[in-house]
Amino acid sequence: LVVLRDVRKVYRMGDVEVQALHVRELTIRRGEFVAVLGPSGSGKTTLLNLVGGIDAPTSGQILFDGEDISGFSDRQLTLFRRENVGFVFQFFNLIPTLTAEENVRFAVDLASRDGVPPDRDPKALLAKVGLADRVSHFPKQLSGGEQQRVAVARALAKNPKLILGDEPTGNLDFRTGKLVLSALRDVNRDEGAAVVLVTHNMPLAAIADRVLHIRDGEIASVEINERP
Amino acid sequence: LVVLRDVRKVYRMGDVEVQALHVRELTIRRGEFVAVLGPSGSGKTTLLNLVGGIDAPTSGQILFDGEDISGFSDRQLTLFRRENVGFVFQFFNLIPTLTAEENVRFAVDLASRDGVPPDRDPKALLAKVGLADRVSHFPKQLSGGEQQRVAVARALAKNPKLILGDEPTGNLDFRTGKLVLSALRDVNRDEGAAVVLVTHNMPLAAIADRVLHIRDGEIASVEINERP
Ligand SMILES: Nc1ncnc2c1ncn2[C@@H]1O[C@H](COP(=O)(O)OP(=O)(O)OP(=O)(O)O)[C@@H](O)[C@H]1O
Ligand SMILES: Nc1ncnc2c1ncn2[C@@H]1O[C@H](COP(=O)(O)OP(=O)(O)OP(=O)(O)O)[C@@H](O)[C@H]1O
Ligand SMILES: [Mg+2]
Ligand SMILES: [Mg+2]
Repeated sequence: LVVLRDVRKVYRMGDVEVQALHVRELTIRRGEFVAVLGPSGSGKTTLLNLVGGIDAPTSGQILFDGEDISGFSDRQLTLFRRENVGFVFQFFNLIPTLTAEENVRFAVDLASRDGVPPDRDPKALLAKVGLADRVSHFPKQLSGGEQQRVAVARALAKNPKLILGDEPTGNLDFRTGKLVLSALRDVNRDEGAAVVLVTHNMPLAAIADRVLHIRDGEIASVEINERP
Repeated sequence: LVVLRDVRKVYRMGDVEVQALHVRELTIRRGEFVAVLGPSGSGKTTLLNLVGGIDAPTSGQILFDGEDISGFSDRQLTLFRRENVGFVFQFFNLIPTLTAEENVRFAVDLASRDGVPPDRDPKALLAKVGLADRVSHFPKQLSGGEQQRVAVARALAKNPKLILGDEPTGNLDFRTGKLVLSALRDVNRDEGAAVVLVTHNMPLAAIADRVLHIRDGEIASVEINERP
């Protein structure tokens, strides 16, 4: 589904260069569940942003469904993402003037010209992550972990080919985190969505097909999980 | 140091009432290290905001060093906090137009009319949380976990009587989280600061003197940790 070839992301600050990421070769298969682990500052968000077309690489090639998106303009990237990617951002990016339900519905409407399956009901998605009685709250009336879960529901709402989660359980206790885990696992198994999750949460990494260990902007090792 | 008596926080949304918190009795002793655990939405941030004077209770009494702060105006609360409380917010609240070092220095300057011990050097504090080579980055040039660590350094910088951390390792891997843990432990042991941490991180809870378990806005149970 996604192929990265000799991709680099370099940030320039005056005459200082930060080599945030260098990936020689990475393939994410359709329907695969990948976990990304690594220390703070190692380049995980940078990797996710490139895979999901939030950002463009400094050099190298990124193919999505065979199409090269590494040279896309901002406008092209926006349309590409709207069609194909559900993103749970590290800091959520909810729309403050919309309720939880409206935030999710907004994503459904954007995707719905493809025909929306009935279970993409915003209320049902919010209930799945334990927020049935918070649907009319605005983001500033929600706890940190509740906002995070609205962001998860929104990413799932458009039933995309690829779901990217940047530490989607970072603000959640163990049991609430498991609700999110099952929601992600279901969309992977039932809808065939590829899922790439950055996480510090070991039980989440354990359900992945493959675990990428990132260090200092490079993929240091890859672990394959044997299915029971 | 801090006493809460029959404190309630109720949010009203139209004709719906959210009973976010009800604490009958809570005392936080000088120099004590307290961990607060509980599910997402259970009232932890609400509790921290009341203890630290970020927010005022709907009813009840809050005493800090014997002084009743529950009736303070916003202005009084701001001055009170500046003097007494170092806060690591769930979403950091860094100043976007200041670098990491300047964000920390800003807090030091606000507190320094009390006389600043030489080790409140912003660079030294940032180095303590592993950010020695990120001191000149602006918040948007930092990873999520790096921003979180700047927020930790800033809270420690003013050497306050009380440090409040709202999931201060939520965006950190295990090893980077341990840097933050030692920094908090040091300020508790060496400077005698009381520390109250909301956390989902069990090793952090293990080093506390006392662990409060919150559920549905109430303190469901209290665990005392025996010192080795
Ligand atoms: N302004 C508000 N209006 C209405 N309800 C609110 C408001 N702020 C918070 N709440 C509700 O109060 C409850 C407690 O919120 P709080 O932020 O203290 O939870 P928390 O324990 O910190 O959760 P988390 O672990 O997810 O950060 C939540 O259920 C939340 O929906
Ligand atoms: N705009 C920028 N300018 C300069 N350096 C940057 C910029 N954005 C990120 N960086 C640096 O690039 C590195 C990788 O950042 P990234 O956000 O990918 O890390 P991460 O693995 O997601 O970390 P965390 O787990 O803390 O979220 C970090 O060291 C960061 O300081
Ligand atoms: Mg990140
Ligand atoms: Mg909270």
